[in-house]
Amino acid sequence: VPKQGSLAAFYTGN
Amino acid sequence: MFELRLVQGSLLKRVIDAIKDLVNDANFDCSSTGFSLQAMDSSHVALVALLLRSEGFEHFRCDRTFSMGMSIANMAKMLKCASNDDIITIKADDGTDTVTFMFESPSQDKISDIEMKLMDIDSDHLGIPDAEYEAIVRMPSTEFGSICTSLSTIGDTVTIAVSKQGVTFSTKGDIGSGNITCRQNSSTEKPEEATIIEMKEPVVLTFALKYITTFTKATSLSSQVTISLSSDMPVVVEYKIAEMGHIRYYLAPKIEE
Repeated sequence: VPKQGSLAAFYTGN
Repeated sequence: MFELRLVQGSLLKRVIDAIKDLVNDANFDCSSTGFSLQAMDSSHVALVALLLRSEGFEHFRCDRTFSMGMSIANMAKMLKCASNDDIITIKADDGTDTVTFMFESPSQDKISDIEMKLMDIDSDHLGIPDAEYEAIVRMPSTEFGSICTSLSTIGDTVTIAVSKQGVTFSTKGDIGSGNITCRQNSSTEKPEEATIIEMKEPVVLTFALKYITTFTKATSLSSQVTISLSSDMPVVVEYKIAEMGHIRYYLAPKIEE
């Protein structure tokens, strides 16, 4: 089953 | 002092309807540029970014940049007091913990003043760089909405595959599977009915339908939707808001383990 990715893994916080 | 006036008040009602199923509370950022928001859903999987530019308002005054924390559900409740053809004015003063919504009927014979409490909200702002996407699909927003609704009755995820042949949305569930292909169609006389695919590379990505169908709550804001895709990157689903800005949704893909 594919796992749901999180947005924070792609974009950095500021 | 912050004050904005929007003659087409129903637009704000539709914007809030397009956000309320995804986000509970959000900081609205007010600056001379306009009225904007960036907020993630509680599971940090999806993000919504709204921009309403100051030029799009009949009146826009913002003396200094600040944020107003609001419960989206409460805002939707307050906006229920406005009729669709009402003119909406939003006002807030420095240092107060309330925001005022004024709804005026077009004939000016009914004026409602609604005060709502503001909230302190800790929110993580994500820096989203401008990116080149491998495939960009523009299609009628109603078409995209009906595809998502149809597929969500069969499965929980949608696989979006863009190739030279077109864009295919497919799903699989316990009862069976389904796929819907839309081919490029730019010959139509009505631009709002066109499907246009710009592809540098074929892309195949899988997303949770639960979130994608929530994004289609913005359908009434724009006749066209733009879906931007790159391998292993979040999808961007954008609805342009005529003369004013946009609402963009970002969703991280499902990743094979």
